[in-house]
Amino acid sequence: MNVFRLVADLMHLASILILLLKIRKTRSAAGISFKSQLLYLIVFVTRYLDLFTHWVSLYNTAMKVFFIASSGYIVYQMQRRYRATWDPALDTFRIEFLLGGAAVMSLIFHTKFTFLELFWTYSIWLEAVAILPQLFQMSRTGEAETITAHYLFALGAYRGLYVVNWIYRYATEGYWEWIPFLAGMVQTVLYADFFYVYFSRVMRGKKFELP
Amino acid sequence: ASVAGGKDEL
Repeated sequence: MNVFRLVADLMHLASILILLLKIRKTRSAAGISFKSQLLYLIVFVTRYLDLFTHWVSLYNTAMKVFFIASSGYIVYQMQRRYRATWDPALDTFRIEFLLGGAAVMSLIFHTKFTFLELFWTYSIWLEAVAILPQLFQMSRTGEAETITAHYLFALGAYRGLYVVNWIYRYATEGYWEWIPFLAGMVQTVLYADFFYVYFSRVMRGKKFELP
Repeated sequence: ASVAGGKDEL
């Protein structure tokens, strides 16, 4: 564990707490892409299949349980209590391409052809693009609530900081894995426009609006 | 201790 990974994990934790707070406070899931939330649920379930077979630490297990449980809770609540508060007509990104693309990528690029390893790799590739339905929806509406922008910033910073963690681990431990590195880079590039608007507008107290 | 294959990460 190093400071980049710890802060990254805490940013990830914070992002989910901010999202739960947004939904509770505004009593609405408006502006949140259900499809992105569904993809994150698939990402965490497929990545943490080793939950019961591979013990790392209490920290590791607690975080895994939290990420699976919270993403499941959000997907469930968006379909139940908050079903009427968000508009599926705005959430039109075709996630079949992302699900299929990640499957093809993990079948071609993986380190071991085993059940757990393939699902882990699938989750890595899928996470890289899971934000696309959310970004697509925001590009259609052209704006986002400030709390939603904070949520997305924390979520994007999490994987961005993991990229820094991988560079640091390579320098200090000689540890290197190019699949998560490349996927993390892809995700960070996809976030570039969002980060630009976040830093230039939201952090200066203005509303998140696309030019 | 680090685990091979990055499985100590989240």
